[in-house]
Amino acid sequence: MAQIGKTLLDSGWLAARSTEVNDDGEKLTTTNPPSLGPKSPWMEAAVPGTVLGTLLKNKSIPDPFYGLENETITDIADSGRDYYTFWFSTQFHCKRLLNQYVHLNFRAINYSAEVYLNGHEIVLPKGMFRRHTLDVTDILRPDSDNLLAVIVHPPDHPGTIPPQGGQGGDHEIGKDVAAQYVEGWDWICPIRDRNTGIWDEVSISVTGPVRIIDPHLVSTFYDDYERAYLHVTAELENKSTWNAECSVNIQVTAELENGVCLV
Amino acid sequence: EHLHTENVLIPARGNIHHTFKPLYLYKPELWWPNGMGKQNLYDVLITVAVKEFGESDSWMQPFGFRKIESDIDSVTGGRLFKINGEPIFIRGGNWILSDGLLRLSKERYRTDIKFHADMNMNMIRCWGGGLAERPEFYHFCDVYGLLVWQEFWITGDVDGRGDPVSNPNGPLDHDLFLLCARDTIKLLRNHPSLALWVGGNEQVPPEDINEALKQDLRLHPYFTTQLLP
Repeated sequence: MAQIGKTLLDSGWLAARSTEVNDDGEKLTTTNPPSLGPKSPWMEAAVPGTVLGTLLKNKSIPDPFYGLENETITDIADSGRDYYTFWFSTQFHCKRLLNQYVHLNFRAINYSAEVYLNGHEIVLPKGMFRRHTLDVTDILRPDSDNLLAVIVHPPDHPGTIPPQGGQGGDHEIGKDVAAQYVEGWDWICPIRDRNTGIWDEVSISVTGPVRIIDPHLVSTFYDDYERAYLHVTAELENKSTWNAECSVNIQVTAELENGVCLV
Repeated sequence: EHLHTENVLIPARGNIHHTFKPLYLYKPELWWPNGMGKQNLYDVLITVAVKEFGESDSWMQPFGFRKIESDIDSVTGGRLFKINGEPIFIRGGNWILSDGLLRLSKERYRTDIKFHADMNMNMIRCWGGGLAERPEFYHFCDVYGLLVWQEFWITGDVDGRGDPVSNPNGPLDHDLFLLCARDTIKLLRNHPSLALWVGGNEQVPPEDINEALKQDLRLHPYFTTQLLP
């Protein structure tokens, strides 16, 4: 039975350069899942992380922060975006109960992606600083591993680093909603893949019919901070096809010294 | 007195925004920045149980009771900060990011942020050319009392004041910028250490973005009313 709550997907990831993988996402997540091997383009991946982070983990590139090693790593401006468009793939098990719902969450991806789960495709919109929450309840396999593959595309405007360098290179990256330091600055060399990748946590969350979304907590004070109020607003979503009668509970606990709790 | 339950009815396949009755606390232990007092944190736990199903979801956030105010001082033109009504002398550090390849980890965040606290700092400024920092970064700022000045993704060099002058109107897709900003605000807004959102580094965002951000980030009128007991 799937426990209600969040589970991180932060192990068992593989990655491959998109130009070296012949299968599409549907095959990768049904008949021909990725596997390691001497002739396989797949390698162990660092997720959360970026393409360069994975290549460095596999010693496919030198560490860009040592000496002039960064000069030996191909810049995306010279290689083209496909060179740093990568597949990331993993498997996970999730046996949900009746009236339980499962969401796949990406807390941040740079810059856009298509997600394939058990042969189903879901397109993720652009933007480095946004979360993606996908209802995957109906496409999960209850009795076997679920196959997940994500193809991640670099920023639309990776730019070109002028010979003289400079703050933000040719500034093309500013056309996208992404971190701008990646074209190089006075304190850092250009990042060759412009930080393309699944750079923040991936998780699976299991809930019942009703789930809590983005609560907002605000405190206000009166009488010289003697009187305080905690204001809480939350979005509640009912995934089921029937009206849900709910009781919602707030508990404020102060953790005192030595693990004693005041409720 | 810190336990509160309310009943709600949510239509099939529906969403509701539910605002709870304000929870009253008498003399809560306040959250203070490094060097001004303790960083008292309460665990706020929200659970929802559905009739004939049981517990359906839960959400927990370490929360600090504090009031942060800041205004531009008419004499010096500088920004004056007050925490829980007390003025504070800001001793801040510049922050770009943990690692150029985004190899981010809790351990690294804890070490870096505790280092800032040990250096007797009480604010960290997240530069606009870097990241909207992650919840783990903010969690350790909550724990060690580092206020956070968080910039959005605009820099003078790249957006209109660099050489060559480029992107005078910022990114191509303003709606995407605002969508990312709003989602980032929702991700980070409950951390007591979050002290100030700033449009960008050495540059004001394009007019439409700046106005929308100011509108989105103003203190909701609901919280400016005096609540009578």
